[in-house]
Amino acid sequence: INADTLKDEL
Amino acid sequence: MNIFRLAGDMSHLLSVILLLLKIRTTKSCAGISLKTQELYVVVFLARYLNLFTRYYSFYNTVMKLVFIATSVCIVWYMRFHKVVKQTYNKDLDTFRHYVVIPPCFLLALLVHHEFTVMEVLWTFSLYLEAVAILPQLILLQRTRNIDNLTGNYIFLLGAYRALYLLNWIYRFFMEKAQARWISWISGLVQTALYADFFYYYIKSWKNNEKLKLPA
Repeated sequence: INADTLKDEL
Repeated sequence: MNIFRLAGDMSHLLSVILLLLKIRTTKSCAGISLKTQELYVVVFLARYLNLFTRYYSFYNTVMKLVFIATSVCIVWYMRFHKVVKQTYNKDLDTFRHYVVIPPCFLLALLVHHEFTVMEVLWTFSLYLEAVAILPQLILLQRTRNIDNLTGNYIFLLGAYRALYLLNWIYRFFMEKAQARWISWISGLVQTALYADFFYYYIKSWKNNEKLKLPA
């Protein structure tokens, strides 16, 4: 999983 | 998306629906902190700027729009609706919420993953969200008669945070997601703030009594 992990969360 | 994350989002969504329902049907916002609601508007606007820069999913986009729209709507009701605004406990809602904004922003400038506008704003929103519930918890403590809707609203909001913690644990182990200390610690702090409330909420529920916080 890339560095943007958790960025898909709200 | 795992079950904890989905349950967390649904709990968050439900909390907002419940609050709007309370305001619209009872024409009252008694017990609700305008300060907290205003902080949420700032949180969502700062965090969901990535709405314009990156597409994740239809679900993600819709939820972001819903949270921005509903938070603005709630503030509008509390400030401008001619009946609702008269029920606002202005004298009890005294937490000076604007004082938490600069420290959160400063912290985001100092502690972040990447020094870009979007990343700093994202981080700022995490720090601000962690403390945004404080005015509401303080108001709650000062409210003599906490109505069920208000109690349930805060419970759902806290449940959302607790479920997100489980979601992170799940993602860390199951998706081999890398550690995200900023999100985790601010999320942990945020959830911890609800601990006291949870204790009294569950106690009153078990004893079938009305929710009352000790002064």
